Amino acid sequence: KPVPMNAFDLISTSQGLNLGTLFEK
Amino acid sequence: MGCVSSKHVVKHPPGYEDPVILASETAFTVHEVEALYELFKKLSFSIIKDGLIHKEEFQLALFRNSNRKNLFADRVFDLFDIKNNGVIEFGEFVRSLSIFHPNTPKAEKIAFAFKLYDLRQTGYIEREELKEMVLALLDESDVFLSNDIVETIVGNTFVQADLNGDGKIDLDEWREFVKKNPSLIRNMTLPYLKDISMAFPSFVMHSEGSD
Repeated sequence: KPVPMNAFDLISTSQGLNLGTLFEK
Repeated sequence: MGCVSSKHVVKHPPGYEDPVILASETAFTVHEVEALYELFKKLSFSIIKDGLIHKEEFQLALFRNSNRKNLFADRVFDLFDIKNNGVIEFGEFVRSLSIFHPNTPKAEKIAFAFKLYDLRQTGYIEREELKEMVLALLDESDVFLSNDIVETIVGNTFVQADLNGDGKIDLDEWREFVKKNPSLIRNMTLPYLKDISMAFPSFVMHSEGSD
């Protein structure tokens, strides 16, 4: 697997930051 | 009979704010704020039925599990909890979600993301904080990377972002970094918010404003 370019790219994929889930019924 | 019909008496929980005022201070229209109230009610009555969003209710909505601990969800909750009293009130919910509205200026989203990642609220994203966040992300995603690789990723990030080389990322450096890597604030925009009144149309039935 390629190492991500930067740590924030990695962090921004956290489920805890995916607020779209709040809108799922 | 002289009685006032109880169906017109609308009782709101503490922290409820007038949608007209909230709309004037956020990216939402009055109807969108009313629609958000439907979502807010759903979340804030999911476990503790008091019309306030508690951490467990927030976790339940995000992960379908009220006990699931997550560093980033904790940070989002703490930032939404503007009064810092352990719960998210309706006004706080709307004001915070407004940051995620597609029409909200990028500068606000960038500043919010910075606060999110500045775990200890020192005004800087420090190397240790960044490493802690990377480890938290790896833990949640069940991916294993050796300490050397994690150090390399964090180190590379600092080479790119810490322009003055003082070992920490300040807001100006963060702005520059996001300018070069716009995907970093992709999760600060929720397209759902543009259609919120379609997603929660039942507000029309309950809205005081529709009387």
